[in-house]
Amino acid sequence: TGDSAPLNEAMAVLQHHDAVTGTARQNVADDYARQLAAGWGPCEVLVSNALSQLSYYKQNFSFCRELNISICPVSQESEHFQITIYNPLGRKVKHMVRLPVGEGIFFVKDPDGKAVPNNVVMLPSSSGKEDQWELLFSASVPALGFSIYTVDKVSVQNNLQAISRKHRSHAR
Amino acid sequence: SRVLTIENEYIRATFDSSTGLLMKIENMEQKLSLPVSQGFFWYNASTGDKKSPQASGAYIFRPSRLKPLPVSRWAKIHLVKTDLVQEVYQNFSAWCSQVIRLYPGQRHLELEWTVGPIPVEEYWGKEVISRFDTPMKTNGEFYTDSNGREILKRRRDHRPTWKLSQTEPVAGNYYPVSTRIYITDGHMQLTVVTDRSQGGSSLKDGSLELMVHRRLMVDDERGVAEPLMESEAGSTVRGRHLVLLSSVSDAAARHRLLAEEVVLAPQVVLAQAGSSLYYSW
Repeated sequence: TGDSAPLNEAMAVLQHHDAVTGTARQNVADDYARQLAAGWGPCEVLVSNALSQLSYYKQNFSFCRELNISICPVSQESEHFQITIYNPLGRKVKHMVRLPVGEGIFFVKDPDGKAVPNNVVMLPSSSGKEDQWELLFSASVPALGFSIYTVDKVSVQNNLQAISRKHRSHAR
Repeated sequence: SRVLTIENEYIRATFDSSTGLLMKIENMEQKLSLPVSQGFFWYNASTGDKKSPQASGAYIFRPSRLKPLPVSRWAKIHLVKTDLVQEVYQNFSAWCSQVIRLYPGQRHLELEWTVGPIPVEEYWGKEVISRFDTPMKTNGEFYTDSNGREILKRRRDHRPTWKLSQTEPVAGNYYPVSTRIYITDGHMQLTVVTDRSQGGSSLKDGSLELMVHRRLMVDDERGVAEPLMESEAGSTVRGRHLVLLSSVSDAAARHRLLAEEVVLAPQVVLAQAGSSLYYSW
């Protein structure tokens, strides 16, 4: 069951105690962080339920809380995944989606099934770390609504098969 | 080449390839050009002095000197140019880096900074700022918002309702920045939209600065009884500054819409393949 009340209460506690200014002891600040994290969990369920109801599809939604530091297990490990982008603004927006991925070629489709131009860029690696890649594409999202984009990782084998099919059809 | 540029149909940003620092922003749509030098600096936090025993702390910002020290005078850079993004990675030090990027169709320059963990081995508290220096003649005035609503004019060493005797030339000119800060010479305007509330100021004409991170060794004795000192290695902070250069007449419409997009940003949710039809019952 989704619930926004725990996050609502956690926010109320934080705002009442002026928690964002760093004017609390470390153990109190740690407790604020605990309350926020505990409040966000049931909110994720609430958002998942809302998206299922609006899209008429039940899915195993995943919220990547560490996308700002390029960590997202779903996009990094899956060969096929969906991205739902919700726009809370009262006007249409274009949003550049950036997701950490493994090295490769990707095929991105918009909600109408049309191919969307995308790039995979390599982030400069800091010493001792493996190369990191990010998938970029521009998403268009309606006012107070959402768009669902699908991403497929194109394996080399699939690519060769597609090229060979194309050649055969040209020969015919 | 001595210079390096990233550009889209509206904006061009030029970098000095020998220092790796931003040196110019151009608005090609409005034919505006502004030399801008941007870099990271840090104020050494006061632990109290002859004038006052007040130390810089969570509640109090009180640098020991007027001039901040540069994190580095140059940055190691890495350029990425593709159809969908152009970005310059700047590495200032082991604890301070930034990516300056432009996407197609975007009318602002995006600066994504990463600062921390702030080193404090020498027991100096550090308050890190990002500073933009331009030749704009701003007459000691700059503008900050108040809770994302009204924009208020701020004048250096001045208060509109009483005669100020300025005792803290740096901290006494710092103001809260909820979503944006800007400077203008009456012709063009340089606006920085923030992704979180920060402190900001313009301590000399044409200059604009925002505090991005701080780590202090001494408590300011305002009741918490702990210095603003993260335990263990310390924390790393990542944020974005969105920079707009435009004519004064056009600026308000631009920064209002941009700030809305930052505050009410799109939410991204992922799902792995495989779904079943959902019935509300």
